Amino acid sequence: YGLRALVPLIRRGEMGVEYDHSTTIGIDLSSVLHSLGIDSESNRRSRVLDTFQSPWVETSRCEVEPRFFVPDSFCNIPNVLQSGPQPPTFNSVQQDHAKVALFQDEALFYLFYKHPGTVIQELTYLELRKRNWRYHKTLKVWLTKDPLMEPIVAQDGASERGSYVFFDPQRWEKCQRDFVLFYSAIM
Amino acid sequence: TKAEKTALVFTEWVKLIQRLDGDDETVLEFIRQMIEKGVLQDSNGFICFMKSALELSVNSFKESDPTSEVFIAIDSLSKLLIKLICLLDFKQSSREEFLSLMFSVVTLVFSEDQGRNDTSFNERPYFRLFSSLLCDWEALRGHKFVKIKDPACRKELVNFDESFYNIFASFLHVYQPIAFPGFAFAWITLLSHRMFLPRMLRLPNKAGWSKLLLLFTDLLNFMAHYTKRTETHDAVTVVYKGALRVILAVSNDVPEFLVENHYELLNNIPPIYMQLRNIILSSAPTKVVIPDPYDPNIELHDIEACQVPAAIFYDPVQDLKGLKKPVDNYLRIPSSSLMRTILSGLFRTELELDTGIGYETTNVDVKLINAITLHVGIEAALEKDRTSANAIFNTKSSYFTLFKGLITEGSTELKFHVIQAIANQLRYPNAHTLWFNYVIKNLFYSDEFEEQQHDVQEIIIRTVLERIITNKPHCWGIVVTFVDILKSDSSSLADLSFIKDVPEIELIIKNL
Amino acid sequence: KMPPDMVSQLESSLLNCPDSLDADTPKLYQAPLSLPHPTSIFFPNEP
Repeated sequence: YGLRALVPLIRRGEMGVEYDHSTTIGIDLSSVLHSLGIDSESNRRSRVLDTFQSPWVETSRCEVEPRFFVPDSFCNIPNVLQSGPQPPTFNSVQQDHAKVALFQDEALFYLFYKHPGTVIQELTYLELRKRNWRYHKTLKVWLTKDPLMEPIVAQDGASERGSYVFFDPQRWEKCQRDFVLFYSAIM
Repeated sequence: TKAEKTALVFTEWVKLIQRLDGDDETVLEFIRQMIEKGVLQDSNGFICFMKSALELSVNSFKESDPTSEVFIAIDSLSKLLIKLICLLDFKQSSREEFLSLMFSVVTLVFSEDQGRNDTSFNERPYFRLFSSLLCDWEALRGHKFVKIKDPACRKELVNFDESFYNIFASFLHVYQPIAFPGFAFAWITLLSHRMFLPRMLRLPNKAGWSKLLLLFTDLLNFMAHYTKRTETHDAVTVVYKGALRVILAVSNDVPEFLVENHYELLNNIPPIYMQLRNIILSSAPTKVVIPDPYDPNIELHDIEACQVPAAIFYDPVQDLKGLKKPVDNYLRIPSSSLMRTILSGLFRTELELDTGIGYETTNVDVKLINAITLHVGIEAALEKDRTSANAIFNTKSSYFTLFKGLITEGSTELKFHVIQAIANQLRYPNAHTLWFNYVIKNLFYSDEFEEQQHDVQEIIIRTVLERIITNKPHCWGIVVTFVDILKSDSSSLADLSFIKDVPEIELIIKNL
Repeated sequence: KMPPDMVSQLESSLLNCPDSLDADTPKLYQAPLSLPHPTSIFFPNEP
């Protein structure tokens, strides 16, 4: 019950006694706290349990949908998307396709990035192309020509240099960039 | 057969609910017909339906292509059950009875499945059922069940909400890892589920805390049972890592739960899990400001928070067994006969295995010692408010002499566990920490232990030091106490023989 | 000591441990526009 009992904790294997240090004196918790989204420096306490994915990092493979509430006033809104006094219904791709054309660019970008692998992602892709946006396969961003400047096509006709407007999904805004565009890189 | 007929009805439901939104009139009509046409007309009908629907759903999970939507049937069953809680007529029986009946059928199917399949039992479909029930209930209960148009039904559901979670917790208690090891990892994941744990922590008036505390003690109990000093099974170590993350998250979101239940939680943690113990004891209420414990000018009596007793949810008095009277009588009128009564009540009738640091068995009732210690601390803080500080900050007071007596008369083992119990109360700034800081320092400097003094001092240093050599977090009260002892000029620690005898410790003390 | 059959049950539980996908919110009825669709492999596949 005295101090000698602590020696194997300080130096492994002392006195012929072996403890699992990771569970006795423990570990540096900063990486565990980070994996939980807990910022141990700041006093701001975020609520991590509301979006807790799993007790183990290895099984926390994806975000989980937190508790949320959609007020009625957010649903069944009449007189939008040319729906007249009835709220718009989205229950057939043919009819809905027409409605997609009524969305602003940002709404299309949102639907494209938020709902991967779904019908709406395909429809927004088609609509954005109609509006002369092109999707860059490697950069994974949408871009369109800067209307004020004609790009210069390269000798080999495989690319062009010019000024383009990109939509940046991280900052959620359009930004202008000079860029060399390879035609094979867009779709 | 009847089971096949009900399976057909359930299959129809699964197809329907994938094509229509749950609130669609057709869906409600389907349920109404299930009730009117006798599928769910009474408990037996419901049990038969529930059993065959669940078995069908579990089998469909087992037979589905793992890359497909393996949980469609399970999710459909969950949605149906939540709808029934809303739509059934609960004049004859209550929603509580219905939910308990439902979970009982799940338990029947679950335990049959686990018994039949043993190690090829798959916990995932049952996990998914519980998880989806939590999600579907959460979707319904938003803004006090505002989606329920019928005011009477809405009011009933608002009142039922608390029971939903507590009944859910009761059945989770049935599935605890010691009872169903084949469900252990699903169980821990359910305990920490984002639609369950935050809810149980935040139900009004801590209505979920009792059941939640029971679940956490189930988890710690399982770990305590199967944690050995060296050959702990890997799976148990994985359980430990999960428990650590969950308790860290609780400590971040609702530390009050750990603060007010620290006594009961510690009764179930294996003593070698020192960091986990520190995490629980380092928790502090969100609103308490923690001064820098290393500040050399810190004066505990000047800290306002040290005048406020710590809130306690699980009252240790319920664990005092037959010693409540002798202890309370001793506090009122101390006597050596009462001390003898208390001492003799602390020894176990049989040896107990324990995974401690430096010991593997206990002859004393550690839980009872913890209960007495905290109880005396609570009473001391009350006494201070009732009479005066001098009534308890006084080495002649019965509150202090009770500990001194236990340590003087007790075996080394008893000394150790009493001092450990006191150290467990050196937490964030509160009146108990303040008083136990006083107790442990006066025990350390007391010259009334004669030849036992060095033993007592060594145990105190060991108890405090083991909580400091552990990785963070460190308990504020422990650090403050240790700085006090280190800083004191009356006896430089490094000269004490029991420290000089152990070079590693001497080095640490010198550095500190 | 943990009995052997308990060890194997615990290990099978660890093998089948549910992950965050298992714990995600059930999505039964999906409006036609949100139904799965084979979009280009170059498109982002995580929200």
